[in-house]
Amino acid sequence: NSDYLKKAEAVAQHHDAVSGTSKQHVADDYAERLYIGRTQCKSLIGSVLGNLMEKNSSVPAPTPEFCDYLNVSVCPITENSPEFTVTAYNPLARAVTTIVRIPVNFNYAVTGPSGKPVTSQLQDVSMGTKEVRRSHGNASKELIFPITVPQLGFSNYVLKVLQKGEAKTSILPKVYKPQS
Amino acid sequence: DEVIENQFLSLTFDGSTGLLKSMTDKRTKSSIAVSQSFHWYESSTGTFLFSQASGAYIFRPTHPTPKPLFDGTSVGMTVIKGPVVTEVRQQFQPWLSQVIRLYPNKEFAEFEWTVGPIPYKDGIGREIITRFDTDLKTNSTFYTDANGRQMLKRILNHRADWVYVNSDPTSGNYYPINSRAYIKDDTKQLTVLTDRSLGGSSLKDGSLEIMVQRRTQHDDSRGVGEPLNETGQFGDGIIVRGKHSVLFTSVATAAAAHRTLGEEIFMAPSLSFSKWQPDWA
Repeated sequence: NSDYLKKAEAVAQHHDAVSGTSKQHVADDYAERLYIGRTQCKSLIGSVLGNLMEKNSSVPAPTPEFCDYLNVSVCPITENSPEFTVTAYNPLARAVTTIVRIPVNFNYAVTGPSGKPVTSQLQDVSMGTKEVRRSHGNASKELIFPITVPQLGFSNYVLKVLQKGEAKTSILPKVYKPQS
Repeated sequence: DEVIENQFLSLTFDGSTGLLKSMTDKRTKSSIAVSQSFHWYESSTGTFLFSQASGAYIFRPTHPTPKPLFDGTSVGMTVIKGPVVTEVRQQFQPWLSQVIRLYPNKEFAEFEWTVGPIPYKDGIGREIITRFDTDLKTNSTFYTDANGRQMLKRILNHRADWVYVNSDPTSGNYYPINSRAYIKDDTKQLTVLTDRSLGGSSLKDGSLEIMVQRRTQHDDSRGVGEPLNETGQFGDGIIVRGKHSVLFTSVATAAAAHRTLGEEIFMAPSLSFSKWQPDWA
């Protein structure tokens, strides 16, 4: 089934999918085909990443899961887990440093690929985001931190919930609400 | 006035309205006055002389001047300043908000807009744009990409390869924006990179507008047979969120900046998650 996405993409080359001029039920069908193909691809990519990670570890690596709705701060794993690993894969042929935004409900210590702590920023999810996601997701906060990923490779960042008294690497931002 | 800045950019916001007021390139110390806000075109349902309605195929506004979505008082600005990101949250309408972000060591400003559900109960089609109004002297010229590759020069009310007939002053000047568009004068350039294919134009000097979402209530009689009105899972319309990455640079450094950034947006790292602690050794 690993070529389903290829076929779904091919179907979506029809002119009404490219231009957005299909009837709504046809657009829904295009979306469903792409979703099925994407789900299979994610499973395949997850297996590959899991195998690659296992080579570097004495601990068996599970298959990583993807979160489609990170843009609205929804990710069941990060919202509810005291410990988890973020794996970033970089498809570019050069190293990239970027910022990631993870939906959480607690404060976490972030450890980078070299084992060193990474500075992060913990802030409230905006009201707009809460409205957008409607009934999905329960994260009240976002943890924001920089990641660096090598060319055509991956980096693991480990997040562990902070216990009382533990040194914080995350910094709470200052919030200003100017009076109009 | 409120200022947010990083090593490359400084953005000044009007303290009373909360709107963006100016951008400064800190390397060249050059500035532009820039106001960014949202507007909407009312979709035409056709006129006595020409029955063409705005719909899935056709963009035809009733009036060439869009209506503002900023009420003229305040966008209810909240500023959050931290070590990883500085952001300004703006609320234009109950269904329209935006977050403007600056990251350390990044040349661009990120404008994340959230639009929808677009009101529809009054029976009026709405086509929402974001617009950057600057003091750049652009001489009726702007640039859009051809599928993320060559940047093509566009001139208002003009085509290089056929006689231009001005059938609609607004949509007749709209072009596809697949990855980026820019306006510039002799020394300064404002580039907007999109995260999806959109349409846009520069209808007056120094201005760059990009349509972010449309909800029409009439079929345009071009074959689709229904209005462009996606009602979504909850039946009241969809909510759309997207990002524009905005560069303000010298003309000389703009191409290197937007080519590099465009690549990073198009092939961004993919994130996956596991409940697992790897062995560092």
